[in-house]
Amino acid sequence: PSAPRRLPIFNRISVSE
Amino acid sequence: PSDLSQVWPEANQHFSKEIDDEANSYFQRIYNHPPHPTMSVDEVLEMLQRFKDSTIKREREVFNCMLRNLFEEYRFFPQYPDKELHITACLFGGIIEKGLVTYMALGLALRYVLEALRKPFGSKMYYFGIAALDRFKNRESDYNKAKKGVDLADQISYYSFSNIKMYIEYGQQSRDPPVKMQG
Repeated sequence: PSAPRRLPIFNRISVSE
Repeated sequence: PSDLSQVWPEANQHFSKEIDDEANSYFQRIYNHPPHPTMSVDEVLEMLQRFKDSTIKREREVFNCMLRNLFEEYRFFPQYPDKELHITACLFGGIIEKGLVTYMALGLALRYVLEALRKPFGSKMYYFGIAALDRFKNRESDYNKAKKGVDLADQISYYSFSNIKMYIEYGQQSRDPPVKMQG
C-alpha cells in the first residue's frame, strides 16, 4: 500500500519555523 | 518491525477525503490559537477514546486515520517548532497513557519515545521524549512488567530529570513512588 497522505496541518507546522 | 502497516493493520486502510479532512480539523484545533477554534490535548484524547470503540464506523475511521497520521509524522517531529513539538509530545504520551494503542502498536509507540530519549541531552527530540514520558509515567510499572530488557531509566541523564528517573525506577520494581513525588 502507498504511504498515507500527510495531513495539511502537519505540513504547515513543520515548515513554519 | 518499524513499518507501521506491519504492526497495525487498521492503519493500512485507505481513508476517504472526508475522513482525512475531519482528522485534519481536530489536529488543527490542537495547534490553533484563539480566536480560531481550539481543543486541548485532553479534550482530543477524550474524543479519541470515544471514537476508538464507537459503534459508528466513521468515528472509528477518524480514530484510525488520526493515529496513523500521528505515527507517520514521527520522522518529521525534529522539524517542528518547540511549542508545537511539546503539544505533540503531550498528545503522543497521552495516547500511551490512556491505552489508545495496544500490542505491537504500543510497542512501536514506546520505541519511538525510547529512541527520542537516546538523542543527545538538550536536543529537540530528547525533550519530546521527556515530555511524552512525563504524560505516561504513571503507567510505567505496567509496561516494565511486560517489557523486560528495555531500560528507560538508563536513557535519562543522571544530572537531569531525576524525579522522572526515580519514578521509573520505582515502577521497575512494581512499587508506587512516594506520595511526595507525585507532584
